[in-house]
Amino acid sequence: SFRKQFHRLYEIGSEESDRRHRYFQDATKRHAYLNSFSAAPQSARYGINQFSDLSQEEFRDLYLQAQTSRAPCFSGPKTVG
Amino acid sequence: LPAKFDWRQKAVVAPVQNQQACGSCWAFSVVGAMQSVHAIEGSKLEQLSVQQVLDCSYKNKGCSGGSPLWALDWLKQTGVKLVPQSEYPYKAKTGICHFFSQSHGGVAVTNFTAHDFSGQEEAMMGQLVERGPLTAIVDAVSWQDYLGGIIQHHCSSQWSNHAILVVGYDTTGDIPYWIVQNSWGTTWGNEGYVYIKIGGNVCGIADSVAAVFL
Repeated sequence: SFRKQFHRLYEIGSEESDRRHRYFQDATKRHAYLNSFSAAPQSARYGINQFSDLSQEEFRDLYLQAQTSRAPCFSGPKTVG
Repeated sequence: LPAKFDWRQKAVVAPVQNQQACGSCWAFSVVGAMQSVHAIEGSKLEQLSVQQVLDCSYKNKGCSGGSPLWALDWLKQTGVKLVPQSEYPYKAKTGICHFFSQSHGGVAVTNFTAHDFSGQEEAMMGQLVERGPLTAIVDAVSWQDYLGGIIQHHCSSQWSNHAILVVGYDTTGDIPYWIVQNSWGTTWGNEGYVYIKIGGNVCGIADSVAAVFL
């Protein structure tokens, strides 16, 4: 159902399919861990989405490419109260 | 400050985009802020060219990554006018920079401010209301698995790796949160948006925040 929902074309039994399946299983373990911190209704929920068959390295290399630029601390007027 | 504020309700925030397999979040963040400020100043809300920033901002590395502050610095220094997205469409690949004549219409950055608001997120709320949507960088490692709700854990500060656009906040509920537009399409998160707890610099959202002036 994941392949259908997210239009994945790799064939079952292929090397790529096996690798993606492994990453998918890793993702479900992460979801259990991430969801264990809070069950309050408004809290973040983690689960299967379009990135669930990517390894964390692949995800980082594709989507987490922003460079950090340090900025000076804000020194404007305080807004206490 | 109002208890909640959302620039989307003023129809000055363009729809969620999808950067696809290209590390262009930094360009989407900057262009998103420019589009909104342009609309806040009375122009029609119009999507501007992310591809132009991606191809032409030489201080950055196109789809291999970049910094919103370097892009803003380039826009300010060169006075380059961003053309509409329709004239320079997004391809999710770094390409050759297309130049336009000075007489060609477009939107230019005249200035920008960049600050670290860690420990001062209320002041950041003030900037959002006063200046318009803000570009920011965050730690988004755990966002690979995000489905919805307010992020309060699993997010570090000072390890930023992703650029986003802060478009609003809501402090009326039990957990005050930022409303953040991402560039991973509408099927991700809350129809393309993510909510981050206000206070504690969750995900490093206050580490490096910029407002643009046109």
